[in-house]
Amino acid sequence: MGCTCAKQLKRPRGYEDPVALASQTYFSVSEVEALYELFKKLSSSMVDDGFINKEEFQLALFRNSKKQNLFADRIFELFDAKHDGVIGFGEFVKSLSVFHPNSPQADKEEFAFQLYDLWQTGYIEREEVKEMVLALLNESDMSLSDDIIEAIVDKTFIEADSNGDGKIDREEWKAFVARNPSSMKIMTVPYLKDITTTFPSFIFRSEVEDAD
Amino acid sequence: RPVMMNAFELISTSQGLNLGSLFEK
Repeated sequence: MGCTCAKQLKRPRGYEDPVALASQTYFSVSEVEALYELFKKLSSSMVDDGFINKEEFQLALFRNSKKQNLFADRIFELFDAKHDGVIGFGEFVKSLSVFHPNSPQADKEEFAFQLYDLWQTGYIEREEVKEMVLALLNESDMSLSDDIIEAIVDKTFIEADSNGDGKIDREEWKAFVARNPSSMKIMTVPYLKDITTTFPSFIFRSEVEDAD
Repeated sequence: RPVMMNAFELISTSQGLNLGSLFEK
């Protein structure tokens, strides 16, 4: 249809169809449009190229583009579904959808599992957990003795590694987070539920009416 | 008596995992 083509031509580079993105996520069309306002801000903070690069992502999380952080790196890698070193608008919306309060618990659990499976072996291993604890301590400028760190890792495996093989598989992970819901709090971002009030500027620009 | 947190509870306090900060102006 001529009308649709005209709209596509007007779309900035990298701006995927909000109707299509809404149909694949827990966001409405208006919310996808509101997320575009945020995406524009983040993707132009250093290089205005329509993509969020690693430094722009770090800048948004830490107000510092040079801050190295193991967890921010893992989140970036998971958002970058195409593995091309940058986050496009579609990748941004689809990944954020997992963090929506209405997103299913199973999707959140799977995302968190992949996040913590640093070496992508299909298991969360003891060495990975220890590395993450050390990274957290480093980030917080805290220091704990190796004995205490080992005790924290031991306690974690006693609670999570039900079959005692030294690694946490997906089934064990699901059972563990069911018993420890506080570990999954990071997987829900309450702002995503009222994104249109957080970024209201889209209202004056919306081209598409929500079907719902 | 204080209860020791498990590693994932500790890790979940990382600022690098706090995506809410993307929305804070």
